[in-house]
Order: sequence, then C-alpha cells, then structure tokens
Amino acid sequence: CSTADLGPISLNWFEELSSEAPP
Amino acid sequence: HSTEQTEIADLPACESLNPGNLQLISELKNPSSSCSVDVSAVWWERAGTKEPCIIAACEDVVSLWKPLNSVQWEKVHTWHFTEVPVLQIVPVPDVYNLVCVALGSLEIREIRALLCPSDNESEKQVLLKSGDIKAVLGVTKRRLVSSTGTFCNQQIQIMTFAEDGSSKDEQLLMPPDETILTFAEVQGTQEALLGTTTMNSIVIWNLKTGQLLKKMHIDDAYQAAMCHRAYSEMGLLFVVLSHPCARESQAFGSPVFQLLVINPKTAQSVGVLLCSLPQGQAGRFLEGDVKDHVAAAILTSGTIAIWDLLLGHCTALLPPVSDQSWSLVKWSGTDSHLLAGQKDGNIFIYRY
Repeated sequence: CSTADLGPISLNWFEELSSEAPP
Repeated sequence: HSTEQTEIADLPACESLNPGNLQLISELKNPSSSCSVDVSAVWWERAGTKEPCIIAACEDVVSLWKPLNSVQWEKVHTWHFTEVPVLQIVPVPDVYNLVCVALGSLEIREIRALLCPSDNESEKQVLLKSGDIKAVLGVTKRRLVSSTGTFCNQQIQIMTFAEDGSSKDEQLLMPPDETILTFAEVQGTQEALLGTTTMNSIVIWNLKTGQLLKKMHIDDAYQAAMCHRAYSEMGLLFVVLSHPCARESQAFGSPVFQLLVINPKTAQSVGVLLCSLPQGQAGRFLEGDVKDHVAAAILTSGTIAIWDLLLGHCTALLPPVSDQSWSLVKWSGTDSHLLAGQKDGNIFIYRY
C-alpha cells in the first residue's frame, strides 16, 4: 500500500496537534 | 478499505514451522491448586541490588520469584487476597520494588500496589483506586494510567510514584466521549499515550499536558480491537491490534494480529499486515502479548503461536504440554524470554 493514501505527513505531528488542541 | 490494502502475512503449513525457535529453559511449579491468572517479569530491588524477577498471579495469591541461577527460581514473597480475586498484573516501568495488580470478578474493581518495604521485608499492599475501572496500564517514568466509568462520566487519571514506590502524584487526562477499552504507550514519541475505544476509535493524549489530541475512527472491521503496541516513526503511527472477534475468511484465513498505520495529522489509516494462523491450525485469538517485533498469542485450541512482524509470518507453534492447554503468554520485560502459563499455575520459561 502507499502512504500517499494517508494524506500529508508531518514529522512533528505530536507538537503540532498539541498546539492545536484545547488546553 | 483496510482489508483490500492489507498485506497478508504468509500462511506456512504447520509442519514447516520450526519448534526449535522456542527452547524450554526453566519451570516454576505452583504448589497450590489455585487458578493461574497472569504472569510478568519485572526488575525488583532487594538489598540495593536490582534483580530480574518473575511475578505470578493466581486468583487469591501473587508470588514474587527471584533467580537462584539461570534455571532455578526461589519464591521470596507472597501477597494474599481473600476478598476480591486477582484479575491481572500491572507492571509499572522504572519502579524497582513495586508492582500493581487489578482485582475484580469480571471487571476491575480495585487497583492495588504490592510492596516489600526494605526495613522489615514484609509484604504490604496499598489500595490505589476503586470503582468501575475499565482499563489500566503502567507507563514509563513510574506512572500508572487508568480509566473509570463510561462515556461522559469517564475519568482518566495518571498516578506518578516516587522512586521507592511510596508517595504519589495525581493528574487527570481529558476524557473522550467514548469508553476506553485499552491503553498503549507510543514508543518513539515521548509523552504520547494511545487508547482504543469500544466504538472503534483510536485516541491520542499528551501525557504532560493532559490534552486529548485526536480521535480517529478506524474501520469497523477492527471492532473490540485491543492495542498491544504502538510506535511512531517518520510521522506515522504504527499500531498492533488483536482481534478477539475477527471472523475467519477464505482469503485471509483466521486473523489474529493486525498492523495498522495511521497518519495522526489526517486521521487516515490503512492496514499493512495481517497475521493469520498457519494453514491447518484451528482456533481464534484468546489473549496475547507483543514486544518489539514479536507477537505471541494463545489460541482457543490451547496452542501458543508466535509471529515475527518484520518477517511477516508465524515463526513458532507451541502445542499444549502434558495435555494442559496454555492459558497465559507474556514476553519477559527483562530479557528475550517467553513466559507461558497453564491453568494449574505452572509457568514455563522459554528462550525465543
């Protein structure tokens, strides 16, 4: 399978989701 | 869509599997007739020395065994439970003289810490939590995460132990609107905790801030899936699930474990590896354990099956010994051994 199906990937997903999520 | 895109692990015939992948090295005999419920290998500190010990749990007693040499073990401590039976052992990483146990009948009613204070060496147990406990996991940095209640009344709590296991600090995580089924720490991303829910979702928290970062619905084929391992690599989340409710199909055989890849940014997921039973082997998943790239499962037939998740196929089958079905299987947390338990409480230690 291809990871292209999963959409754009971010190496810093944890930090980015933490900055976006409500405190 | 996941089943179409899943790579099916090879289905070698039973005869081609090498039983030599598992070598019996030791056995712990249970002198009591109590039913065995769990086993775990933990580091335990005695007189200033850390030793790789084995904790064995029956319904009414938990025993700590220390190694005398490479094949012999000695029982050094026992904790007795007369009111509520023991359900499972909950090891807490980075603590060397404490282990937790979950007690209850069908569901967890209590979590207790088991200790041996160094001053008098007598066994001690401390009630940490009671109530309608749905899931519990020991996580790195001496922490214990647990969920109580369901849906909107759910409370998710982290306790942090001191190095000697004595005092504790408590913090709450933001609950999702679905009941948590299992927790898994995310290797490769410090402070990330993953949970599976009864509604086929995977949730991620930030353990430091308590934030709920994402809720991702996965395919309905993953119903009641338990998460055995999660790791983050190259921006993707790899999750090993087991399928107690999976149906056998002609194309995929009888699935036991599945490796799922999730993009946590987009919540898109795809199945990449399906570990099915070797051809000719009957049964379904009963319970199992995953460590690094090896997955072990007890099948309803009483046999233990092991898969290498890198090779993508079953590497060993261990049929019942002395006509006794296997009822427990755990990878040792202290070395590369496999701990296999029978209902009568006897524990066999294999080198894999």
